[in-house]
Amino acid sequence: LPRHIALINQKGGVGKTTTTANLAAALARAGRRVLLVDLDPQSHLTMHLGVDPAADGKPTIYDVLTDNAALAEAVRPTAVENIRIAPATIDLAAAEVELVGVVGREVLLRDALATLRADPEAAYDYLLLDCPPSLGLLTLNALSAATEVLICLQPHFLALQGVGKLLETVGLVAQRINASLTVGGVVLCMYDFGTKLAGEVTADLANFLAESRGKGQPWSSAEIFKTCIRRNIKLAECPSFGQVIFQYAPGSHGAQDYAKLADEVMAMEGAG
Amino acid sequence: LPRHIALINQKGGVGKTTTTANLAAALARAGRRVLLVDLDPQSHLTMHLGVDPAADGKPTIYDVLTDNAALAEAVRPTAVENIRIAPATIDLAAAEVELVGVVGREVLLRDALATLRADPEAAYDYLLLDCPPSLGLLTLNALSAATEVLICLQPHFLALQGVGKLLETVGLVAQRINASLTVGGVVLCMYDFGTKLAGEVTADLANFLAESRGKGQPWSSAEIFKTCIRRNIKLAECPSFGQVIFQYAPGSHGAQDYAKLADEVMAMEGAG
Ligand SMILES: Nc1ncnc2c1ncn2[C@@H]1O[C@H](COP(=O)(O)OP(=O)(O)OP(=O)(O)O)[C@@H](O)[C@H]1O
Ligand SMILES: Nc1ncnc2c1ncn2[C@@H]1O[C@H](COP(=O)(O)OP(=O)(O)OP(=O)(O)O)[C@@H](O)[C@H]1O
Ligand SMILES: [Mg+2]
Ligand SMILES: [Mg+2]
Repeated sequence: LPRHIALINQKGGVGKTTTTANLAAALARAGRRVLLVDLDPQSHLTMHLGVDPAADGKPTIYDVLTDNAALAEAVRPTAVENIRIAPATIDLAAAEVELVGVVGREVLLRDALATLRADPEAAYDYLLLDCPPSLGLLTLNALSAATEVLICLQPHFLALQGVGKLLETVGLVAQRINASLTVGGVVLCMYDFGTKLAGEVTADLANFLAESRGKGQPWSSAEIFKTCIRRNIKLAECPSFGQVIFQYAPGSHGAQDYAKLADEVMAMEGAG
Repeated sequence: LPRHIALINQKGGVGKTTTTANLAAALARAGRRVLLVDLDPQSHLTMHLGVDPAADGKPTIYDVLTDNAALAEAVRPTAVENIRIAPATIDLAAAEVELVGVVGREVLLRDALATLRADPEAAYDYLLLDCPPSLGLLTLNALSAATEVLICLQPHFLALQGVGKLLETVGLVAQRINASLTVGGVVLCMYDFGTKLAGEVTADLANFLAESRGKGQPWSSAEIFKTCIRRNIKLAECPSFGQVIFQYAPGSHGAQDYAKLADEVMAMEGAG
């Protein structure tokens, strides 16, 4: 069964998009077929993969959510083998308000994915959902469609503050909409090894997760991934070329770290 | 007349909150009376100033916008002389949807500020509005209430992409709601001097602004502030103590940079 992973954190600028793009690329290099869905109106994942949704006139995620367009029609290939994407456009920013009165507005993506899976051409092993910096309707659609959540976190104080609210939201979706939703783990991004702040925040977070072990919450078996994604300017440069790190700087720390993260993510396969 | 400055960028994690807190502190050190309004449901500005909105039972910004509470009631002192704050709570996340049908929902804050100004006790020289990472209703309230906008920008490719849409939104608010709104300037945050990316993004942005000179847009006289805020871990550490940089590390680069930025901002006084 394909894994549906939502990359979330309502704190802005913590590495969600960078992780979605480069984790996808590392999984694809290992032979996994990856489908990406960009749920952020900023469309940064779409840009990162060098895709221009306006170029071919096909529907985008906005059309799928607000106009019942078929998800299969919105999926495009990318320059990376084994990666396809359903791109976003800025129109998506209006979706939350446009869908206020729509019945079942939180599960529109889940249902669109169900029709996609009926199409043998559309087979994939991993679905990665890049989310905007909020816990609104778009993120709720991702959580309703996901089998697991990866929390991207910059090891800074402000970023840590929102984790409680984030887990509360995951808990509500698991309770009311998607019973199979679990937290797969926390990915530490933009890790500055030379600072004591990173170590302190990591320790705080590890304690928090340890305390919820065995308490039957969706995050009760979540851990911090051993691989930290180190701060590395090449990761910030590659989106301007529409490339992933393995195309732009295959020997960099960024490429090494995302390859190792993918190994940890793949090692969880079958643990269902 | 007091200056009303909105710190905006829909891109997450670019330094909006850090700049609001520390620019306010530098202005306060220079004797300016500063009022802060936290418009982000994450309430990071509120935390940064060590304020706990639940401690005193007074109304918050959420109550002002959705329940007609008096802004004067929501304003609290902070540990920093000359700085007061109207704090946010997570409830604010519901405001956008709760206010969908309300007439004039975009100018609720502007009108609340008008009643505050009638109160002689509440006099201030600067109002700084910290915005969430979106161009939704909360940011629109800030733009409708502001006299000028400071765009906080991390000199990265992804952060640069949204500037066009940001200026488009500022232009619409200036055209339809707030004719006096202008873009005061762009503050470069988390500047890594050792990378070529920062230089390239800065040059791109400077060209863009130069091309709009004299075209009668709200940003036609905007410049990039000469002061770059250098990346400095002390700026990421101080919020965990509920302190601004001048309390936590007065000799740091962070303190120097924000003091210099405040000098540039104050030098614009009277230019209105
Ligand atoms: N490990 C890293 N080292 C250096 N720069 C990074 C790293 N990861 C991400 N970046 C850069 O930091 C910025 C924030 O990352 P990114 O955009 O992926 O975060 P995000 O959580 O998706 O942001 P948003 O909340 O706006 O969606 C980007 O400019 C990105 O290029
Ligand atoms: N100059 C700097 N040097 C180092 N760290 C910084 C600097 N400025 C901000 N930070 C840290 O980077 C992170 C992002 O900054 P901040 O929270 O101020 O951005 P923001 O734009 O307000 O984010 P959001 O979009 O989530 O509101 C925070 O953890 C902050 O402590
Ligand atoms: Mg993103
Ligand atoms: Mg902020």
